[in-house]
Amino acid sequence: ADADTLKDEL
Amino acid sequence: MNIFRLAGDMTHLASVLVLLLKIHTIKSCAGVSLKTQELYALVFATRYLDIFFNFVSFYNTIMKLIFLGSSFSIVWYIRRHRIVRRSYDKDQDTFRHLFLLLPCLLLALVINERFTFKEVLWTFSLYLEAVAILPQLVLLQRTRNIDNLTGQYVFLLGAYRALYILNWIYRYFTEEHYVHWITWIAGTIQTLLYGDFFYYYFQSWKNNVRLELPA
Repeated sequence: ADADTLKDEL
Repeated sequence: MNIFRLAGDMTHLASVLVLLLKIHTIKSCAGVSLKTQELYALVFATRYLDIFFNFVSFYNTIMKLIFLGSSFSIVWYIRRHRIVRRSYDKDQDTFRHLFLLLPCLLLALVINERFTFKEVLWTFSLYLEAVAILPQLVLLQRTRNIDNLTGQYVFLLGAYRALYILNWIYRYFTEEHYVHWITWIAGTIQTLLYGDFFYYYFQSWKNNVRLELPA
């Protein structure tokens, strides 16, 4: 799991 | 990228364009809360800190630039534009920034995924975005005559948030390890704040009368 998953959202 | 996320982003984009179009063509910012616009500018500035270091996609970078550029232009128009600034009703737009900023900052310092500078600011931007619409909603309630464009702006913003929730539900079921409590809770609270507005917006639309919020 990547903690940055949501960082692809605006 | 799923259809809900794309529709959400496009609705968000449309809301900003509607507002810019209103300000630019009518040269008026009547009914628009400068407080909310300043908070959004801060939201994007703190969330998109990584714009030059963390490349996600061309789409992502362009959208981030648009949201940063548009939010700061709107603030500039209301504060500095020779004609537009005259239509700003300072006496009605009285919500205090600090009242929202401080709790969001404290909460971000305590509840975050990782205690790093970037991560705390990113979390702060989520909390602040959740409540940034409040000064605008308060102003709408005080303004007797809400013009169509301002009403549409707030409606589009609310629709964008609702579509993001559908996007999270979709991603939760289609992607592995997709659990983000902070984002979901902040995002859900943000969407709920529009509930009242949506109700009166649809009523006015159904009855074909001018949008007016009860005092």
